[in-house]
Amino acid sequence: LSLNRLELVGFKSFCDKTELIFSPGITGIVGPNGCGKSNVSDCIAWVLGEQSAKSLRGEKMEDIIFSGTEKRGPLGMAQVALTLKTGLTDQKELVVGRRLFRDGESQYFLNGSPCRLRDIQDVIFDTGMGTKSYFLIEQGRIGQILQAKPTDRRLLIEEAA
Amino acid sequence: LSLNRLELVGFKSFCDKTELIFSPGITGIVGPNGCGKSNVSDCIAWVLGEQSAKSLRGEKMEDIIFSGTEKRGPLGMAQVALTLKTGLTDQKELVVGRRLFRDGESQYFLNGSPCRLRDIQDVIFDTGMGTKSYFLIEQGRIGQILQAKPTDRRLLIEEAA
Amino acid sequence: SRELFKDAFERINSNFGEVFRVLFGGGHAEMKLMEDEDVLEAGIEISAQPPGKKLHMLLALSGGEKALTAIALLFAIFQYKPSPFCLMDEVDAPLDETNTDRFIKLLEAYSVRTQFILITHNVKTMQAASTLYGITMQERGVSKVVSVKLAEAVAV
Amino acid sequence: SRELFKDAFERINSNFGEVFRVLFGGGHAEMKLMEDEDVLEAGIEISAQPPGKKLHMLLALSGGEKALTAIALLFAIFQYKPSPFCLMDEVDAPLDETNTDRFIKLLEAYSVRTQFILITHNVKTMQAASTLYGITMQERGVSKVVSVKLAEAVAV
Ligand SMILES: Nc1ncnc2c1ncn2[C@@H]1O[C@H](COP(=O)(O)OP(=O)(O)OP(=O)(O)O)[C@@H](O)[C@H]1O
Ligand SMILES: Nc1ncnc2c1ncn2[C@@H]1O[C@H](COP(=O)(O)OP(=O)(O)OP(=O)(O)O)[C@@H](O)[C@H]1O
Ligand SMILES: [Mg+2]
Ligand SMILES: [Mg+2]
Repeated sequence: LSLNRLELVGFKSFCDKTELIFSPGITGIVGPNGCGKSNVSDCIAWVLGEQSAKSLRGEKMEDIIFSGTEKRGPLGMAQVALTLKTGLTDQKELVVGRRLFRDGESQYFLNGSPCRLRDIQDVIFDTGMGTKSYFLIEQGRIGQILQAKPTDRRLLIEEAA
Repeated sequence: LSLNRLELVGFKSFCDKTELIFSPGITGIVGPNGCGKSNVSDCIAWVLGEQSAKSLRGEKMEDIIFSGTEKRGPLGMAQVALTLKTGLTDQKELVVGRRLFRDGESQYFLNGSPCRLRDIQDVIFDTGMGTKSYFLIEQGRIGQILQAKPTDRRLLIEEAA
Repeated sequence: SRELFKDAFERINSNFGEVFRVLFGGGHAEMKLMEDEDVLEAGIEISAQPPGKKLHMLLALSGGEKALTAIALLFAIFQYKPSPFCLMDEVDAPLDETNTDRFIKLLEAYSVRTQFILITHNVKTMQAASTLYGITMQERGVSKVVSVKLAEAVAV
Repeated sequence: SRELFKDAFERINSNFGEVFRVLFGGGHAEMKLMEDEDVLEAGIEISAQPPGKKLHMLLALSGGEKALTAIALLFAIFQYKPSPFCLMDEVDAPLDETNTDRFIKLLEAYSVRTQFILITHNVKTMQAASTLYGITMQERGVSKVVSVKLAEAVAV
């Protein structure tokens, strides 16, 4: 399994349609303070099913929709699609999608057709990605793994077993 | 008021007698990971009366006494003296001292003669230094000022009033 | 004491807005006393809006923006009542180059009334120091202080 | 499942010791199951001892030592069961030059089986990336992605 492409529009500070292509090895993301780097990490957590607004640095889930600037009005929707390559020789494509409207209506997609959150969670499980704490280290959180309670650390090992 | 000199022995990783002279303006402290920079900050907090072992990154107060290395045995005592210059033209010297033995016995000093913790706290109050959160920003804590509860933030302002 | 607090609050608040604009090159920041409470008890809300952006909750600010906002508040308090000295342990770690430069300029301006002790890995911050101490552990586990020239410190 | 857990625990634990020694250039680290509990419930204690130092509580480790120990544990788990991808947001911020170099070497070794996405301000880490994206806010408050060459990124 590998990450292939991330497409986002209306997600936090990414007002316009944006695309990131990932290649094998190491991809770097750089830029000044406040430019939107950690928003990319929030975006990947969200499309893979994150349910807690607080862990996306908001109060309610609508806070992830572009809320406007001095010059632009707020948008009514945020949409993200993550393309993964799966299978032994990475020839099968799997596109995980999520959309949220300002009125709270939320939709999930698999290869373009609507599905439930459960379906996304099952797919992630099958690919061997494990839980978020395993593949997504948020800003300032690297020390948390050590500070976690002994039973929480256990979850990390159980996850791998 | 200004900081003039810090002398420490047996405090955390500073096994041998060590001295730092401070001058007006900006003093930088640099060095590799784990070499003892934040231990200097703990040392200043301690000599000025810090009572919580946990905020000095230990379990009990004796954890601040040099505990030995592969080649050196542990010490039985830690001692620190901080020389401040006070008065209008900085001509009066004030030396604040603290000593801790492994058996738990703890002593405070002002200009060389034994005193109580209360005396140290009074002196600090008179010099206008305020509480620790005002003059000592620990590693990783700069964001905490914003994350503190609204009533705790109030303390910071009250302190200044 | 109610008068004293209100006066301190107002002046620190106006300093906060000023210092924030200097550090962010614009924008707006302020403290608010929580409405429903008595002045002597009320907690303090903080709002910070970087230039050109909409106002979000503090939680939505980036790592660097949060650090810079907290620095602005600290210096706002120092402007009202300078602390004789202040030790800062790697407060510049989350800052990019531009914000590090702005932070250093501010530090230099305040270092007339306050003595600063800065623990840092950042070369730019080292260059702003008038005295530089290196701490080494040539003997493993034992810290020693050496006075360094800038060129040596940068090599660490 | 008791057997499965015990096997995972043993193998990850031996990896943890190995990776720790690589990152710290020696020393010793291990996980322990809390004795008094049943294997299926027991929490995990971690002990980490940098080379040449006495064993202290995790709390007494320095900021950089803690980050490096956590990275060692993460890679120990990846060695047992590689994650297809991993995003790390400024994990290199507390590290000095030497430890950043060791972290990057480790990253390069593991990037054969795991795709890494690294958010960083550190030039050395940027240099290790095969693809580099810059995020800018030329229009204030609106993020845009540009693909950058290393020379441009360093200037940020
Ligand atoms: N819903 C939203 N609409 C518009 N902008 C948003 C939204 N949510 C967050 N933001 C903006 O995103 C910015 C934070 O971005 P982010 O945390 O990604 O920065 P960063 O590049 O990680 O910076 P740093 O290097 O300081 O960590 C904030 O300034 C905030 O105003
Ligand atoms: N009582 C003690 N006796 C001996 N060594 C101690 C004692 N307490 C702490 N130490 C050592 O001090 C070290 C931590 O030092 P410190 O936190 O000052 O590092 P630092 O220079 O701030 O590093 P960083 O740049 O990573 O933040 C630990 O490795 C620990 O072993
Ligand atoms: Mg960030
Ligand atoms: Mg430190």
